[in-house]
Amino acid sequence: NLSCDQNSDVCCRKDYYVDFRDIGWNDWIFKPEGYQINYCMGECPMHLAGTPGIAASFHTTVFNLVKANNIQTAGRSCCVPTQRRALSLLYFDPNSNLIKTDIPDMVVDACGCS
Amino acid sequence: VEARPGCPSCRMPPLEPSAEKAFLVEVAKQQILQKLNLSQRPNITHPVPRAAIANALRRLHLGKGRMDGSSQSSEWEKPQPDEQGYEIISFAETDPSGLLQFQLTQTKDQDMHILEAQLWLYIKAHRNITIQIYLAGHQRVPLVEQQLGSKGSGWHTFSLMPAMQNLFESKDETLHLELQCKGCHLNVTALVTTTGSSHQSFLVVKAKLQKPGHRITKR
Repeated sequence: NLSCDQNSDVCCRKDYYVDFRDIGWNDWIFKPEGYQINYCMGECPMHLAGTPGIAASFHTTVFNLVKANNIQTAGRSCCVPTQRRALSLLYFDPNSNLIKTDIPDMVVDACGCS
Repeated sequence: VEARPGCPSCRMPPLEPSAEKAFLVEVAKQQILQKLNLSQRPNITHPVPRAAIANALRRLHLGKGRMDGSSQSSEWEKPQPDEQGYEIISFAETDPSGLLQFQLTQTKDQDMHILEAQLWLYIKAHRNITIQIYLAGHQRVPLVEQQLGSKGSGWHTFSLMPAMQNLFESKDETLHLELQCKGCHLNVTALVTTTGSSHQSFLVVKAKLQKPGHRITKR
């Protein structure tokens, strides 16, 4: 799992944080104070296909055979999230009730090549 | 090796930092509103006193998992992956007749399955009293009767199940509770703190939202 930096184009995780105070949302979102809206970007050349993304699945076997035999495939390998976690929110609804919920798969923790 | 401008995977031209920020802020807003089934950000017209919020959260945190007041830890049923779990804290407003009014928010096209519902009341020092709680309305429905004995001021919890499940099913958004007190010398409203105080009464509902199309597997 790479964090993006200026020097490489390889598939990586780009970190970005939105502070609720900056966008005027801190009056109705009680906790947390912001949202880590990371996303994935970068190249996935063939030799990176399947790393670390679907390493634990049967696709890996197929991809390894494809690579080992230099079979040209029509598909492309993309830079996608491989690990995500929930965003726990404590917020006020329109009737000023305080609601606590976990929204699944909202924060990207790791990226990889499919 | 040479510097390549733009997004390496989608060939978009590079965004100005301010444009990137505006774009990501907009995406973040849309994502959060969509996941909370909200069409726009709520406007808070009746802010609850911070002290009341802090007290309620502290009570719930101290009693983590203790919902019916008697068992020490009854972790609520973890929602299934395709169900979203909610914990709703609704603060009471006391109307002039002494009724506790709760304004719940219902989503029309989704069913809330209520797991637990508990009323928290901060009751001043008392001696040998029994609290009775009714669902107010043209049909006055008894909900719970609980003997409190003799104690100093403090929080007490009253379970409101299964009435709360019926209320959510009726999609009624306003809940009025009537308190009665056996053994009290004063009116019960003098015993329970009112709106705006740091010991404001509150209702905690633990629920899970069943997504449309949710299949209940027959065992």
